[in-house]
Amino acid sequence: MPVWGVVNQKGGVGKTTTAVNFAAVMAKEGRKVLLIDADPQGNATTSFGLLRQRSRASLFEVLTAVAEAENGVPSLTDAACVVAPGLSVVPASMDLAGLEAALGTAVGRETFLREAVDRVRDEFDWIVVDSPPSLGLLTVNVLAACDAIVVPMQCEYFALEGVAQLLRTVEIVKRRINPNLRVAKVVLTMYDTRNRLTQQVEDEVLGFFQGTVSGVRIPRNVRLSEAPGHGRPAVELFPSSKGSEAYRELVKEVLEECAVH
Amino acid sequence: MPVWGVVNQKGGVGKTTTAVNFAAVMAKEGRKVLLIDADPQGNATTSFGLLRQRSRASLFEVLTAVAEAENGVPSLTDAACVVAPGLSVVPASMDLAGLEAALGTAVGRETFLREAVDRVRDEFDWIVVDSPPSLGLLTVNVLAACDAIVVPMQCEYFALEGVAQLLRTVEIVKRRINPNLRVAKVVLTMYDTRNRLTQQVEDEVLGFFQGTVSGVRIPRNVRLSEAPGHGRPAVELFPSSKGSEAYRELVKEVLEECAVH
Ligand SMILES: Nc1ncnc2c1ncn2[C@@H]1O[C@H](COP(=O)(O)OP(=O)(O)OP(=O)(O)O)[C@@H](O)[C@H]1O
Ligand SMILES: Nc1ncnc2c1ncn2[C@@H]1O[C@H](COP(=O)(O)OP(=O)(O)OP(=O)(O)O)[C@@H](O)[C@H]1O
Ligand SMILES: [Mg+2]
Ligand SMILES: [Mg+2]
Repeated sequence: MPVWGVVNQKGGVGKTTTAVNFAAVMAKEGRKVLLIDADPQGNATTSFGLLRQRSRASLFEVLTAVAEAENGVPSLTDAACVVAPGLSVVPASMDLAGLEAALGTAVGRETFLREAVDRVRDEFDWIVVDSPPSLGLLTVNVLAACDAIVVPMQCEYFALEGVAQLLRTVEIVKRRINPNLRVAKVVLTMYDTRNRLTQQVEDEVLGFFQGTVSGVRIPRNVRLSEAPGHGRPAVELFPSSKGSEAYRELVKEVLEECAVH
Repeated sequence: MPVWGVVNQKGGVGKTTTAVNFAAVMAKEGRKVLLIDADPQGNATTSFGLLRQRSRASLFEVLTAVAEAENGVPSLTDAACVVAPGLSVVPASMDLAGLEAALGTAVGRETFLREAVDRVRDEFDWIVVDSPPSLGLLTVNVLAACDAIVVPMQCEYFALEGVAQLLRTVEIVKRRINPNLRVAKVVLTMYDTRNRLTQQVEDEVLGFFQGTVSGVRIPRNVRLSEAPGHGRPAVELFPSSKGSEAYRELVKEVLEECAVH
């Protein structure tokens, strides 16, 4: 059962939109999916209309339980909310922003999420993790816990700037903490063929990443940005929109490749 | 001499684009401006074609010198590169991403930037600080060092989500570290009148922020995203573009309001 992180420290490139719709389509395809929101902003949490309620356990409590070597309660499954058939979400909360301060010097702080994931991974067919726009402790935890990452990239100039930093961090985590880690997919998002810059950046990204760039382009599509306001994924609310079609294609591509291995 | 931070933990909302073009227009208006890049991604640094060279001092060395109570060398002025008449930029470097780990437990870690700014503020008419998409130590440093903040906001659903978290952090910094701190301007960016969501979010933002929302809307304009590839601000390269016009209007609005006070 694959554990995939959606990672890119550049802000606003479509990490949450990708994580949410990818997970939702996987569940529609009959897989049992866990979506973990590891971003203190909690956008994946609100994409399913889940309020970051104090009363329920969130990812912060799960990681704290791992850090304090308690009996591992609450686990990720305890904290997960079922949001659709075959799809559960572990909500984020604002406390996560304080993780670095709270657990920043604890032993093994980089692998708390991995410990929590390893305890529950047999219960799911796919685990997807949304991450914050930074390369701090939370993102390192995501890289340590995952088998592979999906890198959403906007076709903008700054996207190229950030890739070198991201790959350097991936290499370090791979060397020191998680030898299995690989970049499974680079996905071009908010793709707009009318924009000259899109073409230029696309050519550079294709040259740089060779075969890992998905053949699917996620178009700029207003339905994708409208859906969070309704608390449901776009692939559910606007299934025939261009954005939803693209995410279904992406999942199809991924499942075909996994079947081949 | 005002010190303004450009802050919003939501990623990709136009913080760097606003900081860079705002600073460039201020300098064109004859002010002596310092732009500080406090984001480890270094997008404001590359917007002026500055490579994050190891050889030159960057913000990380300045903050480390403050932390280690050295003679304050290098200062912000030592690290600054003159990029246009009346405009200097203090570059960011990748090391900044390690600031929380490196200085995270040092005494006074939240006010290193303020100490560095206070030493040089008399040399400039305006200081503008670009910040990363997070509410961690770097952004707290920015909030502690500034008199006021500009909050760029995209008219998207997630923009509303993040505002409450941002204002909570501003309140805490104001109460504990920087009583002068205020939200000077909220600026709506990538504004697209054809998009229904834009109107909805705009109404909510106007209701929430009342008078602090700028009357200027920064339109979605491809010239703004093309300029970084050329290493110069859009207001210099494409002065008659809609994006550049809007940033000139924004500076005009700010200067008129300052003159009134
Ligand atoms: N293909 C798309 N077309 C149109 N809008 C999109 C698309 N993908 C994402 N968006 C919108 O763009 C904004 C940024 O996307 P999103 O929040 O998913 O990015 P992110 O990388 O998760 O951001 P952050 O770095 O803040 O976590 C959101 O308002 C989202 O609704
Ligand atoms: N008004 C605009 N019209 C079109 N494109 C824009 C506009 N403002 C910014 N952009 C582009 O959108 C992307 C995001 O903007 P920018 O990098 O300035 O945001 P940011 O908030 O600084 O991001 P981060 O959170 O990663 O620091 C960039 O590629 C930029 O060139
Ligand atoms: Mg996100
Ligand atoms: Mg930026």
